[in-house]
Amino acid sequence: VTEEHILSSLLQQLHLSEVPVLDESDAEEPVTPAHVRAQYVALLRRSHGARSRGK
Amino acid sequence: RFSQNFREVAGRFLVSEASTRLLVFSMEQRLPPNSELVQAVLRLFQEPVPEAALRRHELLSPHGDRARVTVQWLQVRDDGSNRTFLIDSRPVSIRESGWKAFDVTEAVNFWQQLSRPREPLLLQVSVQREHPGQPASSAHRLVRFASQGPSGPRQGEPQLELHTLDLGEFGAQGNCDPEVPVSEGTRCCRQEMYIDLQGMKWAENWVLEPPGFLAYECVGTCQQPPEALTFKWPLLGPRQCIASEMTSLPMIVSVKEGGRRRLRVVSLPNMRVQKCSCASDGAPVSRKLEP
Repeated sequence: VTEEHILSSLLQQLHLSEVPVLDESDAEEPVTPAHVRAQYVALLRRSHGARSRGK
Repeated sequence: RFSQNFREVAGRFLVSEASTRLLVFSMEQRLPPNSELVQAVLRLFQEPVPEAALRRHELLSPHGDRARVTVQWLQVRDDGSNRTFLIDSRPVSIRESGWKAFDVTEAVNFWQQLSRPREPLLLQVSVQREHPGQPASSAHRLVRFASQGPSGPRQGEPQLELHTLDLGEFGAQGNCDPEVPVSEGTRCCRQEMYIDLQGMKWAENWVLEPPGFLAYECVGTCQQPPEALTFKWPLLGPRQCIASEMTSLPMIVSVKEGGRRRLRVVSLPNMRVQKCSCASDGAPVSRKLEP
């Protein structure tokens, strides 16, 4: 897993062709909505528990 | 089918030119625990054809003296229905006799996927015309294989040969021991590798979670099998330490939608190594058994 690999996978998931340009106001720390955090924790739990069915 | 000129015509299978035998192999305790099946070979003994029959054949149907032998794996489902999967097929000459080998590795792999160790392996062997539709060739009728006998092993009885590797010796060893530095002699293992996302310039203010993650990597070497296999896969490479199971990485990212900033969860596939194994490049990959 390399830095390029992570970046290209993230761009692909977001259907972006390049890293979004963020302006000043985006730099403030946003509050993470509860439903977003819940979804994130659920995925995290699943990815730590899930085993792909490979050999 | 799909032709503008002809209407699709469905046919039914009325006449079979094949002689088909069902071979049953008990598999209980045949595959040692913690082992990997490398190859499975079915050996059938083709009985010699009597001279008189050969001469009669030549007179009656001179069209070639070969037949096609096809091996299929037979699965009997819980509802009593069954389905077959083509495993191996090749022509044999009616003039030859002796042991014939067929690669049935995939059949045993299918059987393993059932996870029913008490169920036998069912192999359906059929002998057909070498080329369907070949005019008046009856060579296939002269091909006979010695069959399994109800009363114990007999001369020439079909044999199932299983080549396995002890994973204790030829496999990976799970996670690396963090106390021991990885060296030439280290056996394939999963080593911790931390990726610091906060250290990546492009991720600033864009990727909010996680700050970093354990990606792991597979390191070390694998022991090579000594034994020459019956069927050589031309492109088979040496056994290497590879990531055999991967898992995804969820993230919380900040995106702009309609001029407003929103937080979203995305999941990047195949980002973290879940398991390392020893495997060879070029080895056939068996089909997954669909329900």
